[in-house]
Amino acid sequence: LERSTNSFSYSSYHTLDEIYSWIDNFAAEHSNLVSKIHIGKTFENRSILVLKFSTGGPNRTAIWIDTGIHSREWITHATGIWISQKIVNAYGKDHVLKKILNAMDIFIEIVTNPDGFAFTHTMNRLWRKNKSSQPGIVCIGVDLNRNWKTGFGGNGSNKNPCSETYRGPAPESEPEVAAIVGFITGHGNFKAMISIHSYSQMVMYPYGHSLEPVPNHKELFKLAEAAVKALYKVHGIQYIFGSISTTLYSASGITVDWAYDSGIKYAFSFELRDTGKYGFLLPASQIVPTAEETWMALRTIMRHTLNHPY
Amino acid sequence: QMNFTGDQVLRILAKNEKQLSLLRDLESQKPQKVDFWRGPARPSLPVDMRVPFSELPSVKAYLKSHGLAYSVMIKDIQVLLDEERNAMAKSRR
Repeated sequence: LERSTNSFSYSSYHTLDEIYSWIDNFAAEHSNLVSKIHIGKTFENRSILVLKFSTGGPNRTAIWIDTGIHSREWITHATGIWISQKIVNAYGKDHVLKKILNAMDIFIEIVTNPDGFAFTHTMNRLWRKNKSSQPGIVCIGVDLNRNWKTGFGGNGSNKNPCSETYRGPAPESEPEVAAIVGFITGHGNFKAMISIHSYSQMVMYPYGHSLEPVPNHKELFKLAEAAVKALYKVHGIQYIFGSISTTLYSASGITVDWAYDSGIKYAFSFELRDTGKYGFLLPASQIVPTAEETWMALRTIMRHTLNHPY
Repeated sequence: QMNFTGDQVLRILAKNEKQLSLLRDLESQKPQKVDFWRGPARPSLPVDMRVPFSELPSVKAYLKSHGLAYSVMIKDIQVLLDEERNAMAKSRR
């Protein structure tokens, strides 16, 4: 049987192998717009892959989206897949998207924590961290959303390797984080970075490690508000928004704080559905509605990024 | 696959910072036995935590003894996991 993305079910969850196979087919089928980039290897030597959506041109400004840094948040990977498909389907029909892609590139890392994700399918569905180990330490894994340089080791991260929020031995000690840092720093022209989590229905911006408002606080607040409004219009799902430390909790060494301090002004973190019935076990029937509304919020941020160059 | 039969997710609504602190203490006492799905952040936000079946009596007693109100968000995690696995298998077929 010939495999293709047409036979892929976007309304069900998939294993790492299935997603990687889909990525191969997807890039092959849409080679005019999509390419697959290998940005590194995980602790367990799995490939770290990123999809690049580009209409051409060297070193364009770019938008980064990552899903699944916490491996048990399956709705995020599924949303990343659906959104990737949406981009190729909507390009040419959606004038906003067309404008964005005619000027900027979009990068999507669908499985940001491949080792952890594989582990959720084989051993422990509720695994959150990666799978790295250190000699003499019994507990395995680092919380990849506590391993970034900005605020590393501060409030809302843990030095205990057995904690779910273990920060790791050093900033960027984890290959999954180092690969992204290397890629984004090497590229040098990212203007937005959006990291997608689940669940509690929020759109947030820096800082997580400090209660201090960022210099662009007002603009980010308004943009988060606009994103949440766009999301609400799709299925009537309400999100709250604000800075991470004032909306959710203090968290140090996180992706979007690093992004902001690295000069990426439009740094946002999403917490997708749901508010408390299924948690990380959101039924597959909610994948498409979740992705549809998330797409509108992302589109709002991407459009703003295009229209407000800096 | 690890089995989560009887594990529950409890939703706690802390009234104030002191109660949140009691929940944080619970994590530091038993980091491997209590798994926060939504950590103790602020009184306006609920706290969700997965509690293994074997720890349920002691954790519920801890919550009760400190006047922390809770509800059961997920009664048996394994039931949901079985449904999820079946749905994946069906989709694959």
